[in-house]
Amino acid sequence: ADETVENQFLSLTFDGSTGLLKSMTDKKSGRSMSVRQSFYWYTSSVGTEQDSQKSGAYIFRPAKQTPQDLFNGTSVGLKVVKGPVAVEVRQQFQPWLSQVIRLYNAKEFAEFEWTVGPIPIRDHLGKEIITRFDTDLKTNRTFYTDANGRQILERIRDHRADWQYSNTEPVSGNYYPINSRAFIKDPKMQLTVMTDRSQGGSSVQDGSLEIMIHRRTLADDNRGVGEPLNETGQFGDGLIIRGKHCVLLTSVNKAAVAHRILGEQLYMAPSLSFTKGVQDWA
Amino acid sequence: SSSTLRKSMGVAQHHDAVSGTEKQHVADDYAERLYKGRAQCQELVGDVLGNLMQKNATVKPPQAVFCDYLNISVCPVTVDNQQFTITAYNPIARQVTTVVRIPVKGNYSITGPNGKMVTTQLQDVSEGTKQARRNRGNAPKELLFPITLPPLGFSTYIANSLPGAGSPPSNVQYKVFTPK
Repeated sequence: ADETVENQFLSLTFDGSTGLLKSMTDKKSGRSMSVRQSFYWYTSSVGTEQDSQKSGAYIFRPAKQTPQDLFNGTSVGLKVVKGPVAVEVRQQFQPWLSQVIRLYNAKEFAEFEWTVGPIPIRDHLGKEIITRFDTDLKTNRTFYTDANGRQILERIRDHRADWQYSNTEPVSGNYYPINSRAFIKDPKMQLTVMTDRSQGGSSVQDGSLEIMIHRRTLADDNRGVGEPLNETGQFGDGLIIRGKHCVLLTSVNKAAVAHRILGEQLYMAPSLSFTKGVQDWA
Repeated sequence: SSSTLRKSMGVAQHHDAVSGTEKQHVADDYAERLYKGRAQCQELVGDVLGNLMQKNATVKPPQAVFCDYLNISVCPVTVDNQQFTITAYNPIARQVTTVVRIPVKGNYSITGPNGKMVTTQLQDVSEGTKQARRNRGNAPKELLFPITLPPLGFSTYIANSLPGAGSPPSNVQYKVFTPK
């Protein structure tokens, strides 16, 4: 059987067999949306005969335009933790890739916390890891990203407002900076993804929203760095990245209020400090 | 030099400091500079909080500690002490309610600034957290609880360890799905 977790605002249904997110429901409007969320990787290009440009620190250039699914095809080993403060759904996609999806009591968003890395490179392939939400929204080649957390800009796939666009890089040519949020929508519903750091993302297919969360390349892109983007970190085997996406599913006319308020709270989150012992001053 | 946040800065504005478009030894240098700026800011904010608390205190409060690895459930203060306080500062000009997650060894009661007990949730840390923190910490549990903060102000919550025998029964349900 499928597993459904919910709070006052959202209901998330997970496929009982695979453990992947299957649908989301905005309980206020009662509208549901089919959504599959998984992780994928693009192979970093090391250049072709026609074009020697490699994927590296400055350049994102995938070798193939279709990413490979990091879901192993069987199950993500779903584990659900239910308590009075939050409900957690824990998923393990790979030994080096896991995710916890949380619904907090009385919070409008779903929190997707991913832990990625160290990205394996024994196959000598650079990898660019993305998270992708595939929905049934009719988005008509259009998606939205923010500019420095302020103005929301409309992006149209394979199109530029200012010049004739030549589609030589179907994926990376459609990637845009995401500083705080990106969203897709149809006339009724809007799926908004709030990021906790600047990332890159796109909508390569209608109804789909992908965001790059980690990358490790093995070639220099010849733009001045002189090194591949291959930070090995404190333990010498590559970096582990942990971050969050706060996902809102709302009706279109309520979406802006929801993501503006949440955006402010994420950008200016409370700072925590601790002291040991409890004394009179407390 | 650390008497104002304008002097104690942990900001690197070149795009190289954010995007990875720099050589590794430069990345290491940025990391060191950011670390130093962050440490100075933490010291300053700790002093300011101490001054604010001292207004109503009979004794000087202990120095506030910031846990840089709280995102992977590593915080020696909450793991190694029977009693501790959590102080949260809200930089937004309106009231905010959010959820705090801290690593612990056992169960704790949390008392809010109004003297009332707060609902808590004690649960096992995830496998992803265990992998991510490597050798930085080994707290087996996390304690979740909601906090409410005033506009542009702070609230202090007090944690007291609950002995095993007197500990309330777990209010968390675990459900594991096995692949078909």
